[in-house]
Amino acid sequence: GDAAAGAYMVIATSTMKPKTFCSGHKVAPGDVPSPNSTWAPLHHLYGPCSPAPSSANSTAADVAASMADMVDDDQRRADYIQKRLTGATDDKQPMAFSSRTSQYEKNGQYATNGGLGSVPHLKSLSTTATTNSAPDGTSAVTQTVIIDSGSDVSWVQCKPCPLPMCHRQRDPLFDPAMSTTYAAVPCTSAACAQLGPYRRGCSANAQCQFGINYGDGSTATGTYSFDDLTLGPYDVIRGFRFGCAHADRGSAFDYDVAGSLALGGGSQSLVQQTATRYGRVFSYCLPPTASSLGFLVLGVPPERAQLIPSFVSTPLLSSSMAPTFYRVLLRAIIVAGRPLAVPPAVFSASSVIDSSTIISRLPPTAYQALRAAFRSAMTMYRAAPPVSILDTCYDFTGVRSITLPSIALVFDGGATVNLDAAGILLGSCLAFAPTASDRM
Amino acid sequence: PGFIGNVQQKTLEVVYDVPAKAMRFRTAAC
Repeated sequence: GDAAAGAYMVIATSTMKPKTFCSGHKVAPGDVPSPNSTWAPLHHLYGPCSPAPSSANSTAADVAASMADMVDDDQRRADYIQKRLTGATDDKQPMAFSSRTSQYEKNGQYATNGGLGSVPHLKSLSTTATTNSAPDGTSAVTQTVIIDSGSDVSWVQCKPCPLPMCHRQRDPLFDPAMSTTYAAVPCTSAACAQLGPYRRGCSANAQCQFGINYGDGSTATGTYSFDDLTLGPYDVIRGFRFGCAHADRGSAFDYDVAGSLALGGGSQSLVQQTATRYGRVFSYCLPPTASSLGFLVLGVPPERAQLIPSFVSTPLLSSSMAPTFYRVLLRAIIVAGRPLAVPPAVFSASSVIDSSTIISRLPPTAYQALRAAFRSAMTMYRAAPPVSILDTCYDFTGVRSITLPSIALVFDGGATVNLDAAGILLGSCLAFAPTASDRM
Repeated sequence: PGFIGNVQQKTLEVVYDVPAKAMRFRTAAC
């Protein structure tokens, strides 16, 4: 009866494991590529939906150890964002992509494929290559990048990018010399000045240099550049500004991705660069498993208007102190159909909403109430040791289906969002953690 | 601040509508 009322969900444990094949998109009206927007598939970095899936297998022990590493790295990212929001003015970005290379960690981030540049086709190329070419006889070079709504400067590794100054990547290195539409940003240009804290002087030939210092000490440096970016099947963003990295030392980028697509609120981000065309509106859907696909959309194509009634809305807050980050106000949490008994004042601080922070963090008073309600609904399962900051974990060995209490987040204005089962557990642990203080 | 992490965003369509100062959500979108 509770399940029917939406208070609980019954999940077959088999559905929580990635399949060996890509189940593709769950398509609703309007959820298809459109000439009026930029629409691109979004996938886990590894798994059957990735264009270049990994063949590596992980043992259960590997997964447990790597999940702890992933959560530790995520905490560093969260700490860094909190520092930025207190007014710290350094130029570090909140990257917490792990320097370790386990399978589990790689599943904590989401990637999309973009085409960069225009490479002239030789006449001897195959029919397939010709089919992919642009009308002017050139084609883009596919690059797999992490999407990050918590940073502002996009970049990819560019030739030359020797190891170990750079990291291995699955796609061929982008070669500016082979692109007919590539240009370095001149040092004296407005685009170079707009780099602000990410500007790193000029090269000997007066090309604008960029540098990003990530929160964990990693860096990416190189030449700030223009080239055409193709996202999805229809649209080309001409003169996209991005970092052409020739070194990303100390790197947190052991992922074999080409770089990062920045969707933050700062002036350098893709969102701001495409403001005229797409009106500073973008959306994404993160897939529940590595065997399913999500999407990234820039703009609002008219055919998506029919979806509007199915959206709930809450005010989006921004801060001139840290324009990179997007924030919302959480007002209440409902567990198994019952609101937590938490004074509204506990939720008075905002929450950063971010595509690359993995675990949600709540004020301690709210977290403790959530944990108590969740544990009380999960007493039929064996408890398991904590994993890093995740202190509510279970041993589901031998369990064929899990009865999970529903969790809904209620945002300012009454927007109530029911979490998917994939949004409640990370591995076998409740995927929430507390902040350091209710007063943060 | 707190955080709304990417685990909790799974299967939601999350719309960042900057000019309207609105964040929109749609469940079971992917």
